[in-house]
Amino acid sequence: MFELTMAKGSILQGVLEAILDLVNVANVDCSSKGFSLQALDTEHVVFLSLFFPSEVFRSYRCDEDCSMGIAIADMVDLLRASNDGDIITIKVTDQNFEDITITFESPDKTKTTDMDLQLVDARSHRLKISEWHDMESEYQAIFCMPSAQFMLNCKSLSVIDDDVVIRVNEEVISFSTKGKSGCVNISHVPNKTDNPEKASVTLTHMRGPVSLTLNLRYMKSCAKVSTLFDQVKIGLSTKLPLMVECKIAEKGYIRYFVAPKITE
Amino acid sequence: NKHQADLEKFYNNR
Repeated sequence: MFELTMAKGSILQGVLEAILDLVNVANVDCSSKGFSLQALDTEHVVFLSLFFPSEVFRSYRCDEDCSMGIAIADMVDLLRASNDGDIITIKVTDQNFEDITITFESPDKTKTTDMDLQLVDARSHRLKISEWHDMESEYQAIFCMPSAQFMLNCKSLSVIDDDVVIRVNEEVISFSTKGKSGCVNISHVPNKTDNPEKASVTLTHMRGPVSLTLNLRYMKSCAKVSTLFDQVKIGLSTKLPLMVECKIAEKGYIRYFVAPKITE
Repeated sequence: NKHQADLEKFYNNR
């Protein structure tokens, strides 16, 4: 059996809302330590991988490792029907591995709403990329910045054009774009430390200058999720997709892998 | 002239 409970408006609900513009269906792997979710956007530009550790929930139970496909958009629609203060339970029993049961319980426990959501096939949403994020050394540059700043950069640039060029070297981290109506260049002078301060831009890893061109539509999606957290970590390499990561509690994470634009 | 890379192809071409 798999069962978790959370309060309405918890971080899981926030994340599911924020990934909706990219993801319809996701594959979820559950274990006693927590659950991971992988999803690929329909255009194959972004791969999303997240791990929610069990300790971020009010209660969490998973008797046996299991894997299920979930229609995220439908699930979010159901979760939106909950009321303030409700306790939300998500449950899958071994007897019925076709549905996921979602229950809302009102704070005074006088009202309970049960809903069943059918599980779907999401095997195509797996990608064997788990090794990427274990290879920090493969990224040419990794920096951290306040997620609100990251969102602001993406928004400011998207006024001018659809693409952003992110350049990183020892001295400067820049976000720039050039369009028909003009150009924008936002430069940050980074701190260099292993312990990034929450309010500053920090270069944590640097093996050489690197620049990547990315579609701002996808970057804005990453930024949307990141604003649920204080800081965002961004890894660049010419040989790997861009990585955007936020930490969920001690051991959890949400990572976006974004394919860059390339010159053909 | 930049074109959007496909994530799977990008990964396979590493």
